[in-house]
Amino acid sequence: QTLAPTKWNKRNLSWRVRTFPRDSALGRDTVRALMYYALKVWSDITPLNFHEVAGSAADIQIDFSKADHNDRYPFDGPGGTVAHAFFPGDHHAAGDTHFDDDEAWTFRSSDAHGMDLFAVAVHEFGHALGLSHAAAANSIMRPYYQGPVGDPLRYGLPYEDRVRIWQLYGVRESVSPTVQLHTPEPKEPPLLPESLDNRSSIPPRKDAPHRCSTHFDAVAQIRGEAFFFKGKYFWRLNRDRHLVSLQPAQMHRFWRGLPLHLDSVDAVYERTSDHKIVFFKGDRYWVFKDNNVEEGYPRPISDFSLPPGGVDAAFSWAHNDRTYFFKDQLYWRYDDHMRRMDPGYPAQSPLWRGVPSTLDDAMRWSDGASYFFRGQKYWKVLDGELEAAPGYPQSTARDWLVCGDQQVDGSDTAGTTGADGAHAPPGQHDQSRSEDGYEVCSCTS
Amino acid sequence: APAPRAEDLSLGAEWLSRFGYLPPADPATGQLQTQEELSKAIAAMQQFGGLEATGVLDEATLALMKTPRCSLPDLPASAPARRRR
Repeated sequence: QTLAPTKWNKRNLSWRVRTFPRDSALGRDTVRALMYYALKVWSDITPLNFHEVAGSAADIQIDFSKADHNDRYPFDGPGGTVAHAFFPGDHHAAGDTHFDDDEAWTFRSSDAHGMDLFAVAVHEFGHALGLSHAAAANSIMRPYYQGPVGDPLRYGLPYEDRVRIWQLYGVRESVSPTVQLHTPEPKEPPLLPESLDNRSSIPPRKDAPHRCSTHFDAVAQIRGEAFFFKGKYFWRLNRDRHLVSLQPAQMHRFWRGLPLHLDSVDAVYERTSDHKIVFFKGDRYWVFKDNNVEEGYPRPISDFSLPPGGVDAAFSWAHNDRTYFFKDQLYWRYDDHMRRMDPGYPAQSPLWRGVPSTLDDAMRWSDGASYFFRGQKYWKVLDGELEAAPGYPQSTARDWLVCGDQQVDGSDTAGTTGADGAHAPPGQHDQSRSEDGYEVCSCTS
Repeated sequence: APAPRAEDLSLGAEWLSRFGYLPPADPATGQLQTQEELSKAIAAMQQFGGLEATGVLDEATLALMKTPRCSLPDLPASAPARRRR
């Protein structure tokens, strides 16, 4: 280590490929996937988390440039210098990483020709995190290009480089020999070229729950869309209440910054005061801006003046813009704008007649009504009412998750229709089209 | 080893300066390097690059200088090549 080490003081770092190689055989998706994996090499073993963003405020801006590109380190055409990166720090270029666009960037090609983009990116991100060049023979931080380093999905840093990055940031819990934590990796990071063409044949994940025969840990309306959480997965419905996909998505891959060992969440809601999203698990909570966790979380739920023990459900009632927390037979009313609990709580559940006193979760929906979920059923309370609408409960699987009656396990509410005729909400179809084996997907953007 | 050609020496000195083995050439005085300083810088670069530290600009050293690499210096500009790591 020949330079005084500089390092990031924060653990969640954003990145973005701002400019792509112009006439390269590598497509943009491949370049982004390689950047993802090259960063993942470092985040796998340290407490760092990387997430891709679209805006220009990314911590690590990645550019492919030629010759003089206004940073005092001009490139020199093919060969010679091929890339560089700026160390962490307060200056605006800190962390930025530049690749020489005069090089023939390759991926999974033989040693002979081209410059392996993944290998060079791992090296440069070492600089972007604070490492300088190393003389050690097989260190990735040797200054000279040494050819491809193998499959990005299986690459692991040489020991010398691990020790040096641990000296800067410490060890990620899951890799520390002393902490026995089962931390399965989110298994579906961005795809790499070979598998791109058979992407559609990915079999549904073995351990994924089935949406038609489960109850949910948490349900939330976020930015007008409905999210149903179960274990480490979630289903998403767009504003028209269309299920985006029958297959659940991996919670950790979308909600960036949740600890990998978190195997489920207790409750989720969108804060009406600033539209940030709050996740609860046990006595801790996380606040997300968009789908990235904010710095400084998790924090204790005592911030809400809630007692230890966690919450079962949380939602903001449109009628009075208060946030309600539920635990066992009790509920609290919280003012998110003033950030304080209203006096006189907890109170005995339920506040809404006809709604069960213990809940899995609750949410407000764009129709102004509130929905309460428990087991495989849900109750609807019309806006401003204090009583469940007649004809409820109904089957959550059938009315929200596109399950046919025969798929819905043990539901005793099949075939009844709510007084408001909302048995099969608009846009849903009784008969799930997935019967004939096709994916039922809708594009949300 | 055959004596290096003038252009190799000039390439070598510029390269050594660029990657932190020699102090940046002073634009005003053109700061010529003494043979001894040049030799120390070459030895430091050879050692960092895994070559035998002969201090002589031989073929292997010139070849390594032509290998594609990262633009960042190997040593901080302020650290003289002779600093013991």
